[in-house]
Amino acid sequence: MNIFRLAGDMTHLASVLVLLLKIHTIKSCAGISLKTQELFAIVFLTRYLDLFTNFISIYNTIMKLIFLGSSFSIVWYIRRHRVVRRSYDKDQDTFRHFFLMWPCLILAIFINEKFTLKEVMWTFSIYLEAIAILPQLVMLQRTRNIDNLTGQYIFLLGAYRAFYILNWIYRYFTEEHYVHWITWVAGVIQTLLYGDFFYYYFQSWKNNVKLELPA
Amino acid sequence: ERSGSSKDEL
Repeated sequence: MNIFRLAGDMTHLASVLVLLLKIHTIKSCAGISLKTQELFAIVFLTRYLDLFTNFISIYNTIMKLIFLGSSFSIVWYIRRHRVVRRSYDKDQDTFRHFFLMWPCLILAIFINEKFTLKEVMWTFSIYLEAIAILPQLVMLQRTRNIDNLTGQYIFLLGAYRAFYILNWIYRYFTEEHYVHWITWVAGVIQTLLYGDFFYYYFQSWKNNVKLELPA
Repeated sequence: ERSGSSKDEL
């Protein structure tokens, strides 16, 4: 494991912890898109089908369990928790997110590294992750006012993607036969989606003002 | 067997 991969995993982990912290301690999910959280839960479920059959390392298994557990508990909190669910801005979160799944599934059936159920589901999760943030970005654009924790959550998610790209570049030059077009193209698209947000995040940080997106 | 696998990533 290289430093970029570790930094990517740690920012990913931090993003999940920030979101759980917000939900658990403030008992609020204001500004958070349930649609995006549901897509992330599906992403992890379909990606980690090999959790018990393909052992890579203790680190890998624990991280997979954390991402699975946290994504499903976040969805549970927003949908079921007596207090938290009242802070959910349902009217601002209208993205028809399940429609995003069909193109991903069709693409995964036709463009994959191997045509087996596990491999197609894994590829599907890669495609779905690339666009899973869209409902959240649409919601941000609508509410415009973003509280600190929500801003940090999305910033950390974007940082995770950026570090993964550096990790791929590093691995390409240091490992033999490390070429994965599917993950790379999907990963770059995913990272580009955060570009706009990053711009405004850094602007507000530089000028020391509250993060607000333009209408 | 290829040495680099994307399956060891999360």
